[in-house]
Amino acid sequence: MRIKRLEIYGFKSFPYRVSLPFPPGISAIVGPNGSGKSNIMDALRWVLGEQSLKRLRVRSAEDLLFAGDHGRSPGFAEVRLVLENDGGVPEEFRELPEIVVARRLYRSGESEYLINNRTCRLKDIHYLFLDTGVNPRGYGLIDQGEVGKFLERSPQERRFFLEELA
Amino acid sequence: MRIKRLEIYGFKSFPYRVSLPFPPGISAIVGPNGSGKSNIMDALRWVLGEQSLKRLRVRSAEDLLFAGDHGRSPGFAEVRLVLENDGGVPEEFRELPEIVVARRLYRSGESEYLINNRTCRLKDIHYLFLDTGVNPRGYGLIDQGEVGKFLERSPQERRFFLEELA
Amino acid sequence: SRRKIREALELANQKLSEVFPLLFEGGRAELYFTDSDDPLQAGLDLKVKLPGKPVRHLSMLSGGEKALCALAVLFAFYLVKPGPFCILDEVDAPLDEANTLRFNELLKRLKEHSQVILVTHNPRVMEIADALFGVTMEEKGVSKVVSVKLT
Amino acid sequence: SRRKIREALELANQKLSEVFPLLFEGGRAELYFTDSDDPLQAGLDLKVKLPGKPVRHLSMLSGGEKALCALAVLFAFYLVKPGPFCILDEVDAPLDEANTLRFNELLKRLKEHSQVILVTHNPRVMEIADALFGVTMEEKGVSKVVSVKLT
Ligand SMILES: Nc1ncnc2c1ncn2[C@@H]1O[C@H](COP(=O)(O)OP(=O)(O)OP(=O)(O)O)[C@@H](O)[C@H]1O
Ligand SMILES: Nc1ncnc2c1ncn2[C@@H]1O[C@H](COP(=O)(O)OP(=O)(O)OP(=O)(O)O)[C@@H](O)[C@H]1O
Ligand SMILES: [Mg+2]
Ligand SMILES: [Mg+2]
Repeated sequence: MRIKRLEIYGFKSFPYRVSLPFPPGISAIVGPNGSGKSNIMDALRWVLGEQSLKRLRVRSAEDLLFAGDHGRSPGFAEVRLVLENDGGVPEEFRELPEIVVARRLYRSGESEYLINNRTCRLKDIHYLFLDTGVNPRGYGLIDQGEVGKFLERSPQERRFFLEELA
Repeated sequence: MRIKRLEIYGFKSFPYRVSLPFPPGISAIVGPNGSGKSNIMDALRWVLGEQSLKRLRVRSAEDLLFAGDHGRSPGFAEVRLVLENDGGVPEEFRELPEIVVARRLYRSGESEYLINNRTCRLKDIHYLFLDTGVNPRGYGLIDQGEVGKFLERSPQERRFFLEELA
Repeated sequence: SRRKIREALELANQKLSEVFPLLFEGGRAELYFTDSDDPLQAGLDLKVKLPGKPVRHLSMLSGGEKALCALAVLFAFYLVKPGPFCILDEVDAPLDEANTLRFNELLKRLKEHSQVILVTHNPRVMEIADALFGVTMEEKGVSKVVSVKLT
Repeated sequence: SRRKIREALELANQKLSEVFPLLFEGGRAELYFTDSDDPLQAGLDLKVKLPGKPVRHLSMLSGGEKALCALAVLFAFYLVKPGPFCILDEVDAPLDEANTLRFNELLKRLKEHSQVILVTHNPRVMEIADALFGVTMEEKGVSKVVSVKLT
């Protein structure tokens, strides 16, 4: 499985739809302080099912909706992750060349998950990724400022990563 | 008051005596990872009377003594701070052009403070710096990785800095 | 005493309103008491306004923005009651090119009041130093220092 | 189950002994169980040996050394069970020039197993990327992205 594209609309500092076509290999996200780089990382964590507001650096789900002074205020926030499917997924998804996972949040506070444009539950997202090694809390996602902290964590907290391996 | 020179001997990764003559203005300490830059900052905090082992990044006082594989193992650790005296100090120090504050730690575990080569207590060091604004815990000393944390601290912790101002 | 703490806050905010726009074009920041009306009990919090951006609470700021805010507050304290020296260990690590140059401006103003000693990996910051101290470990585990006076 | 966890530790240590010397010339590191003999209760700790240096506990390491150790452990986990993608936000900030080049070697090996997406301010790291995504805020408060394919 690999990411073909990440699309963000109305999430944090992105009022316009942006699309990031990630190639295989290494992609570098660059730009000035405060321009929105870590917001892209938050979008990735969010679409993979992240539940913790603290990990998303907000106090309430409402802070995930674009809130700048700019005129256009989109009615909802949406992040779509377009994945190339090369196996490892459950039976019903095997034949599809591409899988699209999406998450939406409306100003009303309602939120929904979608797989290939059909609404589903968070459980279905977890089930989809079960044997692929994808996990928003896993060792594969390191937040800004976290790298030095890994060693400062307690042995019990570090054990969590080993359990993923087992 | 300003720092004329900092001398380090036998403290952390410094088995040989080194001397840093700081000019007025801006001094930059540079060098590769792990070469000893933050150890110099620890030496400064220590000679100013820092008591917390955690702030000095050690578990026991013994870790402050040079412990490398290198043949020469100095019998003690000593940091000397040579200060130019331009007022603000208590009466008995007023006439001296220079004041030298030092701190020593012996392998036996004993430690001593010195002002102008005469042993004294930690209280005397605090008394010396009382009206000069020098304080190892104050807003004037920011550790590596701390700058982002200032905003993450609780309002009660931040208040400490304001008290210093009052 | 209550009066003194209130006064200190007043002064700090005055200086902050001078310093903050140096680091954030058009921005504003203010320190205020929270948790209690009694200055002897209250905590200290910071309200920040950046042009065009919603900053409902400090955790919405980016890594670099947080570092700059903290430096602005520190510097404001310095201007109220300058200490003889200011010691900074890699506080410029999260900053981009443009903010590093603003940080340099701050250092130049700081040096008018105090001696500044800082650790940095950033060549842009080294450029404005009056002296450089190179720390090396030619012999494994043994630190040595070479000093170079620049001005 | 206990057997699986013990096996995972075994495998992680094997990979760590391959990766660690890439980042620290001549160094060694080992993960081990602490707090309890039962793998289902025990915590995970790390022992590090750097040539010529005493590392009695991890807090004696420098900022840059801590970052490199954490990256070595992360990478060892990756080699045991590669995830499809690895996402890193400014993990290279504390590294000096020489260690940045070692980090780049690590990234090149990582990309054989997984897709790597990273945020960086360091031009040395940008050099090895297959694609660059520039994030800007020309209009205050509004993020836009411009992508540049390199290879
Ligand atoms: N809901 C929102 N609506 C609009 N803007 C937001 C929202 N949430 C956060 N922001 C803005 O996004 C900016 C932070 O972006 P981000 O943390 O991605 O920066 P960055 O590019 O990672 O910067 P750095 O290099 O300093 O880490 C803040 O200035 C904040 O005001
Ligand atoms: N008591 C001691 N005896 C000998 N060496 C020590 C002692 N305490 C710490 N060290 C060594 O000092 C090194 C760390 O130095 P320091 O933290 O000053 O690095 P630094 O120059 O600040 O690096 P960075 O740029 O990564 O922050 C460690 O590698 C450690 O082994
Ligand atoms: Mg960021
Ligand atoms: Mg350091």
